[in-house]
Amino acid sequence: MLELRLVQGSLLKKVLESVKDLVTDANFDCSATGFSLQAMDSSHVALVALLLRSEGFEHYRCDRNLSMGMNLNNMSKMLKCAGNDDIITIKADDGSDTVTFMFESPTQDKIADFEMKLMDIDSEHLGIPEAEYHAIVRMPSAEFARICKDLSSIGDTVVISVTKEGVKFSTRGDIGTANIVCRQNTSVDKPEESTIIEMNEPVSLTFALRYMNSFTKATPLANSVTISLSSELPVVVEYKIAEMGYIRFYLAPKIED
Amino acid sequence: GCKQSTITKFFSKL
Repeated sequence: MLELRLVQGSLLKKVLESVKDLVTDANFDCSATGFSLQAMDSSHVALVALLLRSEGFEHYRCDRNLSMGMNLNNMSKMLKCAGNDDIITIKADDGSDTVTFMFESPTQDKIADFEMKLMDIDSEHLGIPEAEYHAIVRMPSAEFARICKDLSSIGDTVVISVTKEGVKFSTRGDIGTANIVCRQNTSVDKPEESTIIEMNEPVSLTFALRYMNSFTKATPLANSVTISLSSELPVVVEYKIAEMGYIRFYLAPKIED
Repeated sequence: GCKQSTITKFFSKL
């Protein structure tokens, strides 16, 4: 028996919007720790890892570990029927091939339940090693989204370089080149508007902008985004989900032939 | 030119 009651149902709606274009089908895993997902895109270039900790739910009952295979497009269709202020409860019985999403309006005057068919998905979990990153950049998520969108109108790939000068996003295409440098800026009043660059070593990596743009669909989840770079590893683009957990996107770099 | 690598090159299956 599984019953997870999320008062801020809009978080789940936003999570789905941020992953449904990257991943078609995925297993949601439910355990005492929380509600989680790990999935790769079909070409195995990007990986998404989501965690919503059990403490973040108003009610969290998960009698045994359960993995529920869902088509994310269908799940998104159902969650779009929930109001932004609705409380969302996810329910499933042991051995059932369906999951139920219950939506309650804040004033309790409207209660809806949507039952969705589950599916069997063969998915392999990958071990994500703890890593020391050469550089970690924290910046406003809207700024990062703007940069990725702007650069993708010029080129297909972005070179992200961190030096003591700041973080540079560069692209080149048929019509020309573009470079955007963001410097550390902690003087702003609001911490979520600051840009903080921690650099152990200079690093420069190339990534496909198509994936970066897809990750920025998570922008409504957090004011800040953290970009962790190391020359031997996929970049990690992390959006913290307030008091609940995170959504992390891993993207494999483009490597010189 | 640059070649796209994959996640499975870096992270192994559990």
